[in-house]
Amino acid sequence: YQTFDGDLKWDHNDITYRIVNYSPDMESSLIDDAFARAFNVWSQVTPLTFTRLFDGTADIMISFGKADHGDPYPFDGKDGLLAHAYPPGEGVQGDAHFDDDEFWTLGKGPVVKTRYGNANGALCHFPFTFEGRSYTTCTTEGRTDNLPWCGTTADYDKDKEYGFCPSELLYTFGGNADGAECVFPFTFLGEEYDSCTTEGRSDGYRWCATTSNFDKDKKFGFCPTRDTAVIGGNSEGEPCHFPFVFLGKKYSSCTSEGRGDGKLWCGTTDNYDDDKKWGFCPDKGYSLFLVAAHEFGHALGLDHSNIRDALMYPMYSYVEKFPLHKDDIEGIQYLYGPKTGPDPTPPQPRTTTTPFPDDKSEATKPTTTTTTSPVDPTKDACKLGSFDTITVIEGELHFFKDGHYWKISSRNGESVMGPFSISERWPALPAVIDSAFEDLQTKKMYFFSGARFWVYTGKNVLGPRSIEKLGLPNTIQKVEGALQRGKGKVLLFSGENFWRLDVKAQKIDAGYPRYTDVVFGGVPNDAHDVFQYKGHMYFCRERFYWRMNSRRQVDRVGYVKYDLLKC
Amino acid sequence: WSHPIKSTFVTFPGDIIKNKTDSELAESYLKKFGYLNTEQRSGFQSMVSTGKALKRMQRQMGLEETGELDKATLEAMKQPRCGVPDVAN
Repeated sequence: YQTFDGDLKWDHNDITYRIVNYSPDMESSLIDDAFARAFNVWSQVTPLTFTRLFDGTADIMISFGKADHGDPYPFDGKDGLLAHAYPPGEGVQGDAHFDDDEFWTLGKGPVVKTRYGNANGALCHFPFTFEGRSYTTCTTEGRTDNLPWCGTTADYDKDKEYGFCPSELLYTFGGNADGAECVFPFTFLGEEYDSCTTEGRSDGYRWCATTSNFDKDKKFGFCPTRDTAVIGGNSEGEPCHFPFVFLGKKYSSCTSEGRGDGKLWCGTTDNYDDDKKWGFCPDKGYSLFLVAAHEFGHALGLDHSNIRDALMYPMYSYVEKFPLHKDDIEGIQYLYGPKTGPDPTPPQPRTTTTPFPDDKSEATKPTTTTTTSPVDPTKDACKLGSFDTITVIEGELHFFKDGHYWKISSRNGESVMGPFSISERWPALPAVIDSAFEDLQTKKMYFFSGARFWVYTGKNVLGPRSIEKLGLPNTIQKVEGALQRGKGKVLLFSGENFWRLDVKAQKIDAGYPRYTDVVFGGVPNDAHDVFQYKGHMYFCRERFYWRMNSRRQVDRVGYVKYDLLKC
Repeated sequence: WSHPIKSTFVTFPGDIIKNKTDSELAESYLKKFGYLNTEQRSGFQSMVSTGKALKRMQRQMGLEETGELDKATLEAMKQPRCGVPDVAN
């Protein structure tokens, strides 16, 4: 292994990173996941931790760009250079740049995450069968609205599971239109456009207006790449047109003719000779995870290795297994030392006398069941890394963790009080509470744990009931957060989705679930506590919170421990 | 029917990658990744020879150190890779 001259390294172990923009090749959640996994490769063997920031300057700023992208090292179109990163330090140092003229995948061809449909956002299954015919790409067959779709199992005819594929007719990303779909035709600088365009931009990214008149409304978003679209060339986003004519000859598939580099290309109109419109054919692409893991190695202080199987070897090759070689591990541990301490373990369920929930036993009853652990006064909320849930009860912020809770009261100078035993105040509840909220109209307390919920009215309790009774799908393992939205409406969060509960009707409203990242852009998709406090919405992940104002702008990212618990 | 196909190479509009000869490709590769550079030490400039640069590149890539632009070296230069130079400058 090699390190940079002077053994450049970070002077702290809690590294932050920020994803500045996204590639149109993959759904943003897949990109987030690839980067998170790439960081995890390094955090598994060092004491380093990686925390994602959503605004401001992070140690490692990650961006996609094409050709000249703002630093002295331009990219070179498809293939060749894939990415680069700078060694640790201030400013551009530590940053990682990815060439968006590449086709970014997970290394084995297009990765198409669906939206809507009935497959809960599953990936397309290629090939899939529809009406007896096999499809290896998304298709508009069987639809009249021209929306591309795919089967998410091998046999749509049998399983009927499907979702919609990335398309500008369905959504955009980035821009300022909250992911709204393109509106065609739209007017830009007095001209009318019937498809996404790169006009008006110097970075080569395709965009569209999300109203019929950009000049007036200034609303726009970037167009996601369809799985059938060509890469690069001068027709990015268009599908191949088969057959097409090149030098007077007809081609019905991609060809390398006319090129010295052997790359497959196609015409995107029926005649290349007349129109000169072309692009490279989609291939397996490059694994964003593997390339990112390599680049993050640079961002942490590793230079190129000359061991062919090492992750830090300069050439790309696809591997499925854990990508770190002994040489990489020795290199990074030379800089930061080995990982110390045990891996975090999930809290063990406590012994409880509460019977397993039975919907037949739904009745308001004084309860006699309890958790049995005594309160340990030495338990310090300031020493806890994260909480099971955080919520406001009677105007006081409550922090729940493993059978106990703490509270912060402005009446008490905003100092932490507790620990208190959950079982003493709410005897029916289990030790681990995933989410809770107080219905502001009735003052009833709703508690969620796993797939069950309880409703406390004073000392009387109803439940446990199954969350399916509220209309939540049985695939949900837990409700992770709750936000009060006006009178009698509460948003319930789980995974990447949220639902709106009509508290009075005790039913989920129609039109849900919705994607959290579409409505609440800039907060972690995997927040484990979501709550409302003093007019702000808080999304917590591990020991950090993202605070969002009523205009849904993230206006602060901070530590739960210091800012909320006042430790 | 076994006549060799005579390929015609064209310049594709919008293509950043230009057709280069092997020696042009090698020279730009060696320069870009730090093997062939003008080193400045105490005001003295020296150009590392191409053969020496090729050997250094071959050693880094685990190739036979011939100092020649052989087929294996040329193939390695065409592989997709990280843009960080192999030799710091």
